[in-house]
Amino acid sequence: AEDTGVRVELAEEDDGKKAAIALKLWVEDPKKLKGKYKESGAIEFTFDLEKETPEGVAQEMVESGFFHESDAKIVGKSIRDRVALIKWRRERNVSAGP
Amino acid sequence: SAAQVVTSAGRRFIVSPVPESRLKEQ
Repeated sequence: AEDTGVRVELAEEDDGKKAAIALKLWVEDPKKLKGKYKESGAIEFTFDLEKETPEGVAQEMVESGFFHESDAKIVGKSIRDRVALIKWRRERNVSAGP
Repeated sequence: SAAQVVTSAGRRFIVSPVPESRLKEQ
């Protein structure tokens, strides 16, 4: 995935079944952000793979004051990349069988 | 220590310190 300066990782091991996964997001390279970033640490949240969109979560982070509006896109993309990888892994495990 | 932020949509964000080992060297 492209280096966006924002790192997103699983906060707990993915069991491959739950729609809601726990993710952890933090800024690795503040220089890649356009707006002012509130240096608060890692943000942990749950993400529903079926009902939610990465951009929606990014917007909520902006509204909560973690990121500037101009960085919603880069945060959303970072979450989207990680979510795509998790979905890909799940599909691969399903097709590989037990 | 972790802090919690609950958005108007009901989402909960838990903020915790990033382990130094996981930060890129500046």
